[in-house]
Amino acid sequence: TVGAVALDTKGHVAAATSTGGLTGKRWDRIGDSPIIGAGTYADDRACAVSATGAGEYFIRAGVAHEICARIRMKGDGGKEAADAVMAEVKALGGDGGVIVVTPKGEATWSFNTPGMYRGKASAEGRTVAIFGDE
Amino acid sequence: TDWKLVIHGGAGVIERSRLKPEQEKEIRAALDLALQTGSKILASGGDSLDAVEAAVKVLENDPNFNAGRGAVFTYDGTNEMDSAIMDGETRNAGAVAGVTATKNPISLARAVMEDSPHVMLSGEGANQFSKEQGLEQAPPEYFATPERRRQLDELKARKLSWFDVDLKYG
Repeated sequence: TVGAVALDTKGHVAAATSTGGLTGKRWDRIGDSPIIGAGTYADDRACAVSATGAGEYFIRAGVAHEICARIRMKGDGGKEAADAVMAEVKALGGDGGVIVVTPKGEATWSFNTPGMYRGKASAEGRTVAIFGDE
Repeated sequence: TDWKLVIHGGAGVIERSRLKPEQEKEIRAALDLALQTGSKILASGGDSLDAVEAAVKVLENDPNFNAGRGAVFTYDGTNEMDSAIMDGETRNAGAVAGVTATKNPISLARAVMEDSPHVMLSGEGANQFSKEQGLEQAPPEYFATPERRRQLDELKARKLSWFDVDLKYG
């Protein structure tokens, strides 16, 4: 699954997610990617989120919307909210990760797998990483 | 406001010992190209919506990732793709599920958001909407790659669980 979240110079956020699904999937299985609120969500009042991982768990936790709700209603930071919701996913038995940007300019990620293909960019430069210890 | 862009290309059991140096180089280059593409839009004052679509299209076009070209196979040996996009300013959203012929599914999700009254379309209806919108179509062989076929064959031969295979390769 691939995805992107962005904050533009006008202060607006957006999220996009795209996937091939799950190897060997049957019965027209649909994961979290096209489920607005699970794998993808954007709200200028909170953040933009794109997720990757075991989709059924992300749907149950309502991951993308839950992260935004924590930021908007609880005052969490982006990293704090993402880590908390990914801990819920882990507790349910799911693995994966999320990327998050907030209108305040926080750009972060959280994942509970050994690695995640990921990258960040801003006016200061670009960073790409794969492994968990990078 | 300072602009920001974050991308992902999948999460899972990604270990240094199992990732070939050449493949790691290709993946890092693709991630960097996606960042460059989205950054160019944002740095010139463009919209976040345009930036995320452009960045995702780069990754959809790269066979190293599980989206677009390089998407994993279903049990029946086909490629079915899902995508979604959302605008934080308006909370407009568009999504597609189980599409098979749109070269860049993320652009189809955006077309659903902007050119239909709906949020999600699926299957043959979504394919039809894509054609009606004039989006670029691609044949099944464009999306299929030998490596993804090998992974499906491995899953069937070893009777691995679906999640094991996805987390290993997705």
